[in-house]
Formats: sequence, C-alpha cells, structure tokens
Amino acid sequence: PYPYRPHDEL
Amino acid sequence: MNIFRLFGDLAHLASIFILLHKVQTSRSCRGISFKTQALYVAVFMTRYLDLFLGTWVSFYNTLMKLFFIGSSCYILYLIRFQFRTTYDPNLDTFRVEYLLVPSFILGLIFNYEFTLTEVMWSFSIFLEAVAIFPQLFILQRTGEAEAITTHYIAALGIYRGLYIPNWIYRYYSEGSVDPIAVVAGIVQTGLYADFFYVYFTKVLQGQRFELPA
Repeated sequence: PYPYRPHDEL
Repeated sequence: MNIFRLFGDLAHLASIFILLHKVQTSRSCRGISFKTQALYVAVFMTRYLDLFLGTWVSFYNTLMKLFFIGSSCYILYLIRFQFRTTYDPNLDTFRVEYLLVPSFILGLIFNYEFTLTEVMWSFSIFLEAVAIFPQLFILQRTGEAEAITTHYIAALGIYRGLYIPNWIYRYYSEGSVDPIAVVAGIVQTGLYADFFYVYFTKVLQGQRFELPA
C-alpha cells in the first residue's frame, strides 16, 4: 500500500 | 515478480558475470573502476541489512542478495590483490565523498521510517543511483574502452532501466509505489543516456567505443 511497501526488490 | 523485474535482475547478474569474465580472461582489471566496485559493496551491504534481521521475502530474493554481496566483494579482491598490478589508481580519481556524503544526507531526509535499517536502505538506493560515476569518469578520461567493459556498463544500465516498466506494472497491478526507489531509479537510468547513445551507435555496430573529441 502507498507509500510504504516492504523492500521486496533487489 | 514480473517479467521486467526478472529480466532486470538477470541483466544485473549478467553484468557481474561479464565483468568477472573480462577480468579473468584478460587477467587484467584495466579500465575498471575500483571505486565504483567498492561503492557497490557499500550499496549491497547497507541495503541487505535485512538479511541479518530475519526478514524473509523469498528464496530467490535471499539467494540473489547473498550473490550480489559475495560477488561484489570478490571483484574488490580481484582488483586489490590478484590483479593489482593492472589497476591504475591514477585514472580512478573520482572523489567518492561527493557521492557518499550527499547520498547519506538524502537518506537522512528521505526515508520511510527514521530507523537505522530504513535510513541505510534509502542511502543505498541513492548511492546506487550515482555509484557508476567513477566508472564513467574513467571512460571519459580515457575516451575509449574495451568492448567488454562497455557490455558490462550496458548490462548495468539495462538492469535499472527495466525496473522502470516493473514499477509501472506494479503500480497498476498492486496499486503500490515506492517513490524513493522510483525517483532514484529514473535518475540512475538517465545517467546512462550518453553512454547508451555511443554504445548503441558504435559498439553494437562493430565499432570501437570512442567518445567524440
């Protein structure tokens, strides 16, 4: 959900 | 996971293998910036702190993180020790403080939570955006580069470039936006514009990478 999302990208 | 991110990550992996291949086969790290490589180590170490905090995303995610940390440290070892005589520090003179300090300040200002891991995460995103500068500076100074070095830089640029359609896709499919990553990612990709122009018009046409005088 905006703005925060758990850092699931590299 | 979507196809843009997957291919982006694969381009990132490819860039590391291209770099290792260049160093191992030519037994030389000529034209490679130690400073850029050291900045990548800093980027991975500060971004992947969550590895040690028990946050679990996926097996893929953990494996890639460990690979990026391990391979970037190995590359530093190759430049600093195994092929140190082929490294020319007089070419690699970009001042990294100009990248580290602003990235850290931006990390302090723009973050999702004022905690150590979140500030470090933001710092790593900003630092990654500009970490290629010392490498591009060497290109600029020498005015030319071996084709394989340019393939390495191109793969790195493609990696972050592909994250942009990934974010657009995620915006529509998940309704989520990561403004810090998006802004830094667009800047990062933009830094490759001049390089890509020469790369696509010269190197991929079989000519040498030479900057116009």
